[in-house]
Amino acid sequence: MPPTLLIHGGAGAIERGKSTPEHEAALRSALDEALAAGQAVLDAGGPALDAVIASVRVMEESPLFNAGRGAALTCEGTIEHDASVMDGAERRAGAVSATKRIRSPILAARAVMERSPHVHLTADGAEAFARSIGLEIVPEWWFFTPERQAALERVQAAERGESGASERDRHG
Amino acid sequence: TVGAVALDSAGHLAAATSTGGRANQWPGRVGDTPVLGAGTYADDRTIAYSGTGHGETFMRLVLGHRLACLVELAGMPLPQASAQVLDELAALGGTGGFIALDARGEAVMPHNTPGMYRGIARGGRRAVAIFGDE
Repeated sequence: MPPTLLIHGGAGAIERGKSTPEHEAALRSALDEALAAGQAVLDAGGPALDAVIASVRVMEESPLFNAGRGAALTCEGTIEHDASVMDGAERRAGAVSATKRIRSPILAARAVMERSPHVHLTADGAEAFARSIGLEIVPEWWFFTPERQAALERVQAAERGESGASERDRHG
Repeated sequence: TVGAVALDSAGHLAAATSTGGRANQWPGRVGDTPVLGAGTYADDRTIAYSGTGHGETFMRLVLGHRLACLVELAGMPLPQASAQVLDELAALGGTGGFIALDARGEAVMPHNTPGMYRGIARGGRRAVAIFGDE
């Protein structure tokens, strides 16, 4: 079987006519860019682990997806990231959770797998570990987008019974 | 949530998932993404898997690992095992989808939501989709 790569950018109330043609085109372009990044690794004979990381990195950097930059906001208006990676060859795994300032959560998860004795690091400990090995740390505002801020306000207004929030708002 | 699964030319599988969680969640809420077997799983003997959706239900089902067990221990083909775990997700009131590959390159991208951002690259070609009917 030839090398194969699958990606997803989230599931939810994604229905025709709910977004503009421009937004839909931007999404398709971003998905294709993520595929191309992973495909390039596989086509060069590279490992599946590098391919999945390359694809996820593209989507973390894109404000269109609920990961990395453009992530959904907590009820306190903050952002917390979770990520994990698993290598099927030896069932090695790495994960981070509740991180706020690590630019790439998936690179942090991989570093936990490859450069720590642990499988999962969380919150301040994960941040300290990332800093100690030189992963890029950014200010929290770097991850924020106006769209997610507006979505949070709609969800919270709905919780107060003031107006409806879409499924899309809730799930980012 | 975003994710990727891959099968390389050496026959190895891998999976990766990254997320911002759910809008308006409590600080400190951890969903399925960093919980191995729930949001992400890879084992060369069975499948590579990455999930997205109502994380709490994925965790209660340990959905990715359950999918791997149905393939390995029950000998189910991946499409059949995927349909079963998606039914179990819905039976618990969960919504979402996942991507999965087995060691022979069988690929599934099922979801019980109106749409899922998804894509496949194989044999030098790429295709992406957004809506459920694509």
